[in-house]
Amino acid sequence: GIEETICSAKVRQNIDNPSRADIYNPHAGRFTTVNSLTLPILSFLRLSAARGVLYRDSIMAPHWVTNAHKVIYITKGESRIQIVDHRGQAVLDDRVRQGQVVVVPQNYAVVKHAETEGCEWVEFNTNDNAMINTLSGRTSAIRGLPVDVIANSYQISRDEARRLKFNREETLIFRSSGRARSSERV
Amino acid sequence: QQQGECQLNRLSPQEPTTRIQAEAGVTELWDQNNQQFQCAGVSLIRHVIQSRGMLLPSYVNTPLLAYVERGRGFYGIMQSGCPETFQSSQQMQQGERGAGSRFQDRHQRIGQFRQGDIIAFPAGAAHWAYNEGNEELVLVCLEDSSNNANQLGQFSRRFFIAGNPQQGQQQQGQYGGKSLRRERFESGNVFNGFDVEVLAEAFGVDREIARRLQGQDDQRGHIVNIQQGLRVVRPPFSQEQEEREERQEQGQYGPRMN
Repeated sequence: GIEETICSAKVRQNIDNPSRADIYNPHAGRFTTVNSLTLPILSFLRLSAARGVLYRDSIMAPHWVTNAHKVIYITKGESRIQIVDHRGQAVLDDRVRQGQVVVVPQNYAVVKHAETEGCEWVEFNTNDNAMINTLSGRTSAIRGLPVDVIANSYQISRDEARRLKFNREETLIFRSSGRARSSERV
Repeated sequence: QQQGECQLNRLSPQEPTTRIQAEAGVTELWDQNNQQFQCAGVSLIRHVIQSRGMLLPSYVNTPLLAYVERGRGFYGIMQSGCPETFQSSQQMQQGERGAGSRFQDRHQRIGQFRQGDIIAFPAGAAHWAYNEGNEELVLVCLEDSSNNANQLGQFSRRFFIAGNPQQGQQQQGQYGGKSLRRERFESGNVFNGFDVEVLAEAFGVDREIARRLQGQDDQRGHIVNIQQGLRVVRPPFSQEQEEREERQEQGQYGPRMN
């Protein structure tokens, strides 16, 4: 019947509402996604989106998107964003402000650091179910590695490897100690 | 593929055109600029890993199928968010025998492979491999650049998350010239491009350990030697091995208490 056609398909979902957050850290911010699982019509578009909020002195874990390019549009505040390519070169290391857009190509590693003020953004992904792989934190690729692999990969002791692996219990949004503020390390 | 790339009047057998030497092995690359590979939308590489050699963790923007031509070992594929289901428990584990120290770890699943196996690596999933046999491990890998999981252009690119691959020795075949493919092994790892302070914050460690993540002083290349062998938590390699270990344990503790 008509209820199952595109004519009646749900095409709208709000992602600003904090209560819809998928990832939430009361001290650092939140991250909300909308994809084809939560808004089925996106599977036709093969697109998805997400909304991020970082409080002052907070970091979004270094990560890469395995299956999509990402376009980030800053809606409030600013954040230092670093993007690294497969050669280990920082192809972007900048403070991105409200109203500016940044493209993060698929698989490029990216980290966001809201330093002196918070930052809010919306991001669009070229896949209806964009998948993030983090490099640090409880659900990260590094956490998934055996201690020995880490110790031998980075030529560090097992104890140091354990610290790399387990020191961060959060998953995606971290509180930072402010020590990393680049604006103050000049 | 560009339509023109499939105007193949003649086909010819292809040899690898580039060798990237590293501490414990070599990777040979077929040049994906070649029309035949362009037409098929794939690229081919062959890793030859010496005994106790480990291919450092990396991920590629294309799905990858690897065939184990020779040798055996084990590998890990990190899917972010998957649970660490391989975990050493409080009782003694195989890793502790003879080592005298308490081996504690938990990590994602470890797979084992042997000659004749095909292993599938999803696009963008970080993976590593280790040769635990006594002979060379030879992995022939096809990267499907034209797969729609790849949105990064027509070449596959390898992102290392450890080591300093640019230390490998490159030898160029008859094709000459710089190709994007070779760039994959002439580069640092992804941490290299991040600010050390931010890394230290992101991992909650001190600056020195964060600096080691970047691997700038690492001279070993992308396949490293692990002289003392790699200790991980994993099930026995085969049925016989499991029975042998069980017998050993019974010998050590008497009949297995239920």
